[in-house]
Amino acid sequence: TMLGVVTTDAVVDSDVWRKMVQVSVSRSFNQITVDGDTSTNDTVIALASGLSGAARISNLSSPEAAQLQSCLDAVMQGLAKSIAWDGEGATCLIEVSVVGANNEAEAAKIARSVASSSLVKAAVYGRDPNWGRIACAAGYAGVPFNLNELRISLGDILLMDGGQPLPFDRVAASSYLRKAGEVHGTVEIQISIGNGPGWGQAWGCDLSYDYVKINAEYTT
Amino acid sequence: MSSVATDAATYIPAAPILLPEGPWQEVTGGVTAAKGFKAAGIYGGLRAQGQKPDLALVTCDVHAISAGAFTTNVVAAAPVVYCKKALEISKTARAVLINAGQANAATGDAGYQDVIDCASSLAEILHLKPEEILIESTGVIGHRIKKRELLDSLPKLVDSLSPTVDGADSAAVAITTTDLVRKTVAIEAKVGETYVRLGGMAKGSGMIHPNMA
Repeated sequence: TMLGVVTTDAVVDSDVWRKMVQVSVSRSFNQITVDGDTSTNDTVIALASGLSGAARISNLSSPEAAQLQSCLDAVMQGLAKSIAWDGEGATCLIEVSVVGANNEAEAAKIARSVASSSLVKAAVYGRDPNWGRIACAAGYAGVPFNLNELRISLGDILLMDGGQPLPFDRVAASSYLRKAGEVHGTVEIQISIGNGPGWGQAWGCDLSYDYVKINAEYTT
Repeated sequence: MSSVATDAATYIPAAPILLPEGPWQEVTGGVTAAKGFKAAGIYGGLRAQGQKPDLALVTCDVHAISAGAFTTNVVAAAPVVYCKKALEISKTARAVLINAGQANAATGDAGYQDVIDCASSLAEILHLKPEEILIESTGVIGHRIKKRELLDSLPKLVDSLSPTVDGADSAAVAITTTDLVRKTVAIEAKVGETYVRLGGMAKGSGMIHPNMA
């Protein structure tokens, strides 16, 4: 289960605030995954006291609304990433970035599909730069794209381009994954699927033996 | 059974918060960083093991504009159903009460009545309307909350409210379950011509694949 409480002293109308919160949730908490199980209790409550003395935000299209939305995105993404980082049994955070989609929603869908893949997660734990599993998870996300435009990088290491696997330094790529695991750091997976303006991210973690151990012992 | 959390760091360390880059500055304070908010976290005897805080409260000095996003799981926990109704009734809220230990999910009518009882008791202590109290629960699914322990702890929880970093940190610890770190963050940024603050806390480690609306 994930729970969240967000507070602000910004001055904002109710309908604007409620829309902002849903947008930020979609860009943050709804883009994390640890084990693919959606809880019965997931909740985010966001409260705005209005005590900052700032001008009231009553129009979602105003520059001030855009500024507040960015701030809300940042806070929720910071918290969301810390949940994925702290995933049960995890040794590292996985950040999947997708560019070139038709829109933000499609990019986000592909990113979460990759971050959710048990096989991708297990490969990261096994320090296996398995571009095939990444490509597979992107492909079944439900978003059509041209395979010939698929490009996949792991950190700075390009694994696939134009839909073709590339020769790469497997030892260096495996080392990148191992080092991230040793310091509980971040593994970055970058995917490009075309030339569209859509960009999105998702966050997960690797899948270790400890995940099974923890949940075999935590009774329901 | 209840005790006050005096040093949240003694229970679990702070999470690394990976804030995106932008025109904001990270500040201390978590949920209490913004003006008007207080928080507390105490041990109320709800956890099955240990004495880590398990009861958190966040309050606002004024009627805060409220919003929520909730699981779309059809088997939604009683607090989720309650909060959705509360947000339909009122555009503002004054407090969020959170317990760890029992999720109060799949607990039927009895579990829903537990939520009503908790909200009503806290509303009475804070001199608010029940719908101004929002409730979140986390823990073991299928178990009703330990209501007697929770209700008995409310006076001490309210007395512990603080606008400080310690208040925010103790609340952030109290909402954790299998988490290894507490998650709290706050930023300050200029919106229009005025600096505003946003802060937050979260919990989560397993059963994580949110789809909230």
